[in-house]
Amino acid sequence: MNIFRLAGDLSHLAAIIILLLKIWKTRSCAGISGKSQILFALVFTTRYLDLLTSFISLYNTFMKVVYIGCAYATVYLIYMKFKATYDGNHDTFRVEFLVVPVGGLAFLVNHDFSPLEILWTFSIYLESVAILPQLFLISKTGEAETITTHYLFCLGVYRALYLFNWIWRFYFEGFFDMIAIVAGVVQTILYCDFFYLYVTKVLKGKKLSLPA
Amino acid sequence: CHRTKGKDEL
Repeated sequence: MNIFRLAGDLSHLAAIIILLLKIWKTRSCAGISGKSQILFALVFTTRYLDLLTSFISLYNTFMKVVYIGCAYATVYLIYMKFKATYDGNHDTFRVEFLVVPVGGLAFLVNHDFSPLEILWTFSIYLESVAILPQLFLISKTGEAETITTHYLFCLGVYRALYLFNWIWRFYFEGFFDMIAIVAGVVQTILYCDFFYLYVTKVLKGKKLSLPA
Repeated sequence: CHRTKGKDEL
């Protein structure tokens, strides 16, 4: 555990909780892509199956359980409790275009051809693109609530911090995981355009709106 | 490629 890793995990946790609180407090999930949230629930479910097979640490187990629990709670709020506020007309990204190729790639490029390892690889690849329905929704409506942009910013920071974590681990522990690193770089790149808008607009007190 | 058994990263 290093400072980048810990800060990354906490940033990830902050993102998840910001989103849950936003939906809960405003009693609305307008502007949030339910499809992205379903993909994240799928990511955590397929990645953390090792909860059942191996124990790493209390921290590890606690965070995994919290991530999974929050992901399903978010999906529940969007599709059940506050379904009436869900922006289904704009949330039209075709997730099969992500899940099917990612599933195929997980079968072809993995560390070990075993069910758990393939599912872990699937979750890594899927996480790197799971935010696309959310970014697509924002590009369709042309704007995002400020709190939603804070959520996205924390998610992007989490991934960027993990990149620093891997650089650290490579130098000090000789550890590297090519699958995680390549997927992590792709994921971080997807946030770059958003980071730019966040810094130039949201941090200056303006609402994030895209030119028509 | 080098990786520890069991995933310590989240």
